[in-house]
Amino acid sequence: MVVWTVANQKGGVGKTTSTISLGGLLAERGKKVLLVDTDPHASLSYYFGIESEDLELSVYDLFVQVSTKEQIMQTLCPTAYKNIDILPATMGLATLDRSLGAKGGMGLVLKKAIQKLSDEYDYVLMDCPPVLGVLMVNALVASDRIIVPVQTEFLALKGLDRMMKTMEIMQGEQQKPFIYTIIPTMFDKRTKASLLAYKKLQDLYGEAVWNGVVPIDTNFRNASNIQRVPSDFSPSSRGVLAYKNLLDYLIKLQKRM
Amino acid sequence: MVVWTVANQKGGVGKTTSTISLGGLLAERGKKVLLVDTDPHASLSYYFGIESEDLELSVYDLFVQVSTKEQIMQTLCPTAYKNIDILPATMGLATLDRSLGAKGGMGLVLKKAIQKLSDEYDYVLMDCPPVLGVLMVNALVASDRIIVPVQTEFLALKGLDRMMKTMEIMQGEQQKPFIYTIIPTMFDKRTKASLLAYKKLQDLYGEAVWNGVVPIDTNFRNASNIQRVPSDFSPSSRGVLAYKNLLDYLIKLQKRM
Ligand SMILES: Nc1ncnc2c1ncn2[C@@H]1O[C@H](COP(=O)(O)OP(=O)(O)OP(=O)(O)O)[C@@H](O)[C@H]1O
Ligand SMILES: Nc1ncnc2c1ncn2[C@@H]1O[C@H](COP(=O)(O)OP(=O)(O)OP(=O)(O)O)[C@@H](O)[C@H]1O
Ligand SMILES: [Mg+2]
Ligand SMILES: [Mg+2]
Repeated sequence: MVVWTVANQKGGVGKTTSTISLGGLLAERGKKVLLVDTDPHASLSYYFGIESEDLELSVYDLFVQVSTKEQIMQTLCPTAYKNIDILPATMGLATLDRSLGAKGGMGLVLKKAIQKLSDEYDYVLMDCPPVLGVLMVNALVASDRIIVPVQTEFLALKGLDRMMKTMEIMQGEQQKPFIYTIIPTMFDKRTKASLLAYKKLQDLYGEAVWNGVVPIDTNFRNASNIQRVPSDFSPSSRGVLAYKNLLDYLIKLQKRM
Repeated sequence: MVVWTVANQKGGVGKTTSTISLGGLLAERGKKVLLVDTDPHASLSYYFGIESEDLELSVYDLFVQVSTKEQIMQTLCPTAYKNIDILPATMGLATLDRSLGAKGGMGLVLKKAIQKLSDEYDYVLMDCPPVLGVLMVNALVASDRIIVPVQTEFLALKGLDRMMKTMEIMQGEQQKPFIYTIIPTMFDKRTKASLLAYKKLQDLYGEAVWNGVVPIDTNFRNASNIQRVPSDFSPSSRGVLAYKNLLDYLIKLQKRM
C-alpha cells in the first residue's frame, strides 16, 4: 500500500483537484483507492456527493478513540466509482485543534489507522486543509510522499517557502526525512507572471519540482459541477493529460524507492 | 471608523485579493486604511513586502497580553502607499488555537484592540485564513460587515453554505446579527459552470448577493508579482473596475446603516 499526501498551506492551489484527478486515474488503472478527506471544509467529501453533516462517523472519530479495522471500515463511504472509497471529513474537525489542546502524541493517529487497512487498498491519497494544524501534521507523518501543488504565481512561491520550513521543523521530530514532489498548477502560458514564477520555482527547488505543469483548464470546474472525476468527464483534456503524465512520473519514482 | 472583514472557509477564492483591492481604492480616495492580516500564511503581509519572520511584533502579540494604543501602534508596518498601514501576521499564529486550548473569552481580543485605533483610521479591512478558528472568530466579531468572496463554481457554493452555518452558530452567542455581503469572484463568462453557479447563488441568497461580479482577470496575478495594489498596477482593467463598483455599493450600504 502506497500513501500520498497532497498538502500546501496556501488555499485554492488545486489540492483537492489533484487528489481527485490522481485517484480517478489510479482507479481506472484497476487500483483499489482510498481518498482521505482531512479538511473540515470537506470539499473532497462533497465532490462525491457525501453530505458530511448527516454522517455518524468520520475522520474525527479516529482521534477520539483507537479504532479497530472493522470500526474504521464502517466510517468509509463508497462512491459511484467501483475502485474508489472515501474516508470523509465533517465540520466538527475544525474544533479538533482546540479540543486536543496541549495533549501530546496525537501526530500518529492517522498513520496507525491507515496501516490497519493495508490489505484493502493499493493507494491511499490524503487531501489536506490549507492550514497547519494537527490534521495536516497527521497526514504528513502518515505519507510515503508529499505532493505539493503550487500555483505558478508570486504569492504562491512565498507560500511554498513556508511549507518547506514547516516540513523542516517537523522533520527534526521524526526519524526519516520527508520525501516531496512540487507540482506547478494552474499554469497560464499567456501570463508573464506564470512563466517567471515557473522559472523561479525550478531555480529554487530543482530536482524536487516535477518536470511538467498542470495547465489552466476549465474542464476541472465543469467536472466538479457534475461530480465526476476529471478523467471520466473529459479524458483527453489538457488538464487530465497533464495528471496522466504526473501519475506516470510518481509511479516511476515510487518504484525506485 | 468602519471595520470590514473578508472571510470564507474555502481557500483561494480571492479573500486577500479583495482586501487589497478595496484597501487600495479607499486609500486612493484619501481614506486612512489599516489592513489586518489574521492568516498565519501571511499572504497579505508578503504582498506588501513584509518579511513576517523578521518581525518582533504581530497580530499574535495582541492575544498574549492586553495592549495599550501605543503598543498596538508599534506592531503596525507602513507600506509604499501613504494611506495604507498593515497589522501583520506571522507563522506563529498557526499555533494560536492549540495554545489557547480551552481558555474562554478570547473572541473579543481583536475587537477591543482595533477600537483603540478608532481615531487613527477611517477604514479597517481584515483578511482571514481559510479555516474556522479563533482568528476568524475574532475578525467576524470585530466587523461591521462581513464580505464573503465566493468563486462561481459548484464546490464553492457548497462551501458558502458552511460559512453561513458557521455565522448562524456564532450569531447565537452574540447580541447583534452578522451583516454580510456575498461577492461572486473569478467569474468566467465562457464556462457554463460559472453561469449556472452564479444563477444558483442569486436564487439561494437573493439580496445578500452583490449585483455585480468580479471577472477572471490575469492582472491580479501580475500586480501581486510586483507587489503593487491592483488599482495602481492596472487602473482600467476589468477586475479593478469591478472592485470600484463594489466599493461604491458597499459605501452606499454603509451610509444606510
Ligand atoms: N488546473 C486548473 N485549471 C483551472 N482550474 C483549476 C485547476 N485546478 C483546480 N482548479 C479550480 O480551482 C479551484 C480551486 O481548486 P481546489 O479546490 O482543488 O484547490 P484546493 O487547494 O483544494 O483549495 P482549498 O485550499 O480550499 O482546499 C476549483 O474551482 C477548481 O475547479
Ligand atoms: N478575479 C480574479 N481573476 C483572476 N485571478 C484572481 C482573481 N482574484 C484572485 N485571483 C488570483 O487567485 C489566486 C488566489 O487569490 P487569493 O490569494 O486572493 O485568494 P484567498 O482566498 O486569499 O486564498 P487563501 O485561502 O489562501 O487565503 C491568486 O493568485 C490571485 O492572484
Ligand atoms: Mg481543497
Ligand atoms: Mg488569502
